[in-house]
Amino acid sequence: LDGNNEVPTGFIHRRLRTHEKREMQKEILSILGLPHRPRPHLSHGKYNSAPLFMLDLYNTMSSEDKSQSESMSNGYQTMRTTQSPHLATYQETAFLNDADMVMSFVNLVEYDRELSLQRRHHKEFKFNPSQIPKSEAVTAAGFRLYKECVSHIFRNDTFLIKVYQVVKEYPDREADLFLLESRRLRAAEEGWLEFDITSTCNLWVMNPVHNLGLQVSVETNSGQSISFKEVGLVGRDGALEKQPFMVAFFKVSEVHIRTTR
Amino acid sequence: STGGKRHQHNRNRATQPQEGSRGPGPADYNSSDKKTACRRHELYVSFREMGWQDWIIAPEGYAAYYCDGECYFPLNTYMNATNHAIVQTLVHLMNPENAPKPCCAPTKLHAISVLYFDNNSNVILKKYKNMVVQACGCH
Repeated sequence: LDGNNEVPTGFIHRRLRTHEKREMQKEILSILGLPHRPRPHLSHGKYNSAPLFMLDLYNTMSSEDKSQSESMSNGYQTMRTTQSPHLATYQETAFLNDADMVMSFVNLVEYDRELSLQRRHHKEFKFNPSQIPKSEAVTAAGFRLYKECVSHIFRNDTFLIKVYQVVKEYPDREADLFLLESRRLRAAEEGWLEFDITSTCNLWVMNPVHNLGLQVSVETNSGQSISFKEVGLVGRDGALEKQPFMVAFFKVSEVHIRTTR
Repeated sequence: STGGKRHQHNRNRATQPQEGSRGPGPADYNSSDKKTACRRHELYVSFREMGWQDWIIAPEGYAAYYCDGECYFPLNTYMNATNHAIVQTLVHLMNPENAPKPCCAPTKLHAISVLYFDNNSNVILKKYKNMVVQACGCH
């Protein structure tokens, strides 16, 4: 381990026993602020959209750290130059600079119910940010959807996409919705769409009982409801690297104190 | 100040650092001491070797480094040392039984970012401060 291939004086150099290795792992986990090693349930060998997006953020952060330490020694200011297909906006990289933690959330809606009671096309999305410690404040949150180019529709056609926060649900009638954003899309448009859901995410973190998810619907110019697939929006049945997800940026407001062991 | 006779006694010893002290004085410092002098050593923490590839996405590990070595007098000839470390060394020379030498410890630390899955397959990117030793010195 020593750069000069010498074992320094007083340094114990030997292979660790199994229980020592376990103790070592426990200590490293404690440094990372984790009570035990996570056991994610990854059904696919390949990373889907959220890990890919997060990996881009990681690479941006790492290259920035590297160039910053280089510029510190050179005495020059550095500029961010990372260009990535997953990393969407300049705004996101600005949030990243300010964040202590970034987290992506998988969509928890198992079965798509595409038609409402009134035969209106819509998609439901649910994320669970309730396990975030109270010391972490949400500085920004976004809902990300991928749109593919649709060639079977006239290329200059436009659609209106509406993202709602579900406020109240009823068994026998339509849910109460709060419109978060509406945006006009071109049929030929392709790429990630990002919707700001910062205030909604804050509400979900503070009061998880209010977390009834999001609803997204699309209308034609004439106001007719149209399905996700027809306009090229990718849902959970689409390609892995284009799956919708939520991302939130956090700032730590308290000093992390390690628990006594 | 420790006052009285003891103070006088210590001051006498301070003028003759070699006497009764375990560490070498300025005249004793030579190239062979460089090997044991306080400096940064390489230490790589491998997440891969811990078998954590299934939940840590990046990095595979990181160069944490560590500080090790002796703090010899005069400290400021070859490394970073706090002003008080020099005082601590003098006190140690005067009273080696009771006062320890300054510690060889990190003077500059950097952060790393870790990207990992949680139990729910959500992905977390977290910045951890003070994880990588940039420089060592005497405290």
